[in-house]
Amino acid sequence: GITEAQAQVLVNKALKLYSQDRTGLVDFALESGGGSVLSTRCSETFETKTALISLFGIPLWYFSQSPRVAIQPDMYPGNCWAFRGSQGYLVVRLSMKIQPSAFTLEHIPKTLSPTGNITSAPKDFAVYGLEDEYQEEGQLLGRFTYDQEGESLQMFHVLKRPESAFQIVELRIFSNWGHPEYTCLYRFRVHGEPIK
Amino acid sequence: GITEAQAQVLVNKALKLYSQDRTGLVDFALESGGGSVLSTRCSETFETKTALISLFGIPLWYFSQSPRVAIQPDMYPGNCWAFRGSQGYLVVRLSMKIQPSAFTLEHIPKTLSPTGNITSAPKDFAVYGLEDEYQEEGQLLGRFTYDQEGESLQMFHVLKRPESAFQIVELRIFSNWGHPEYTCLYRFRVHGEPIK
Amino acid sequence: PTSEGSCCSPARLARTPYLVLSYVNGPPPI
Repeated sequence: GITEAQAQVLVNKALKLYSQDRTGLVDFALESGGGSVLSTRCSETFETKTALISLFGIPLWYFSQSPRVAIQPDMYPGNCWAFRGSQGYLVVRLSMKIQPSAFTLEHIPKTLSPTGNITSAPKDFAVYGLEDEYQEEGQLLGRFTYDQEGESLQMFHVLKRPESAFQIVELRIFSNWGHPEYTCLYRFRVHGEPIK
Repeated sequence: GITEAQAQVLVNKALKLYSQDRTGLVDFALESGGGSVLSTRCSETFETKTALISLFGIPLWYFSQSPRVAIQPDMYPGNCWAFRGSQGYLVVRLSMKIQPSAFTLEHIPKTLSPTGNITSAPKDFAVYGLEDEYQEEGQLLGRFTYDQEGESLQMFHVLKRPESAFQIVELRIFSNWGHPEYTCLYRFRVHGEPIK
Repeated sequence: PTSEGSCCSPARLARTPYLVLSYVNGPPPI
């Protein structure tokens, strides 16, 4: 058994980590921190033409989430970048040059999905380090699989510490969990060590 | 030792407090609750001309955070008001006239800072109660120091309960933790008792 | 959608109807 004081320490420690963006790790992809989306290569945003913005009853435009939401922290259902099909690309410029050590992929939990499933979640993906944004094949940093039965937030560690440092990374998604029309990317984070 | 039920109560209590804006206290400076930024006196926003907003490849403007973010709850890295140098002023009109009892200053934790330090955090500061926004020297409510080795959220209590109530307060920052160019103010809160 | 391997040349977000934010002069104040 533990004492009340020990339990309080445990709880405080857990809340502290939770309050530190849930990971306690710097996210070098975060837009407000200096990250930016450079390109989505040949993937296209899935335009549903479903969210209509109007003023005084006059329809103005259809709204859809831009790829930038993938490096923004809002995780509410719908605040994802949806690309057509199950193969997508996201080229991100990090806030600084780092030696990447891990990546975090997040999706909404099934409990919050109105459909009861998360078939639009990414499945197999890879991350590459690029020398510049025009490089077509960068250095493979790892191939991973987001598990739809796992936690909402999943972290994937680079197996072999890269020799080079990168300021540009490419997230390549190869498949999703079954959605026939689109894949939703909620948030992608990049962790690592800044070069001295 | 404590029982599982007792531990559960402890956890629920901690989560409840966390969900109540982490303090369980009214923030009379909060913008959405009725607070507003009146002035920054002679401090100037540190313009980096670094965050360029474009549309269809056409540059539109440079974005920088306004002083209003200091009374908004978004605490992600970068969502701070940066003023040039280490001396800054923020004059805030509270949502109602109160007898101030405490102030909260927040900064991002070091663990989330891409630079690994929080030299841009405020250090010595004071809070004054003003009769009106043009008053140059208000009533000193307290002089405090934000500790860069302390918790991310720090609360400072007014030593002597003020006789007067105020609807306008001035936050005066005198120094920071070493950043040579700017100081970043993430969030400033004002707590107290509304007058009857 | 292309198969695994190289994709077409990078299509910058300039062709999309979204406001694009790019950092052109160093990192923002943090």
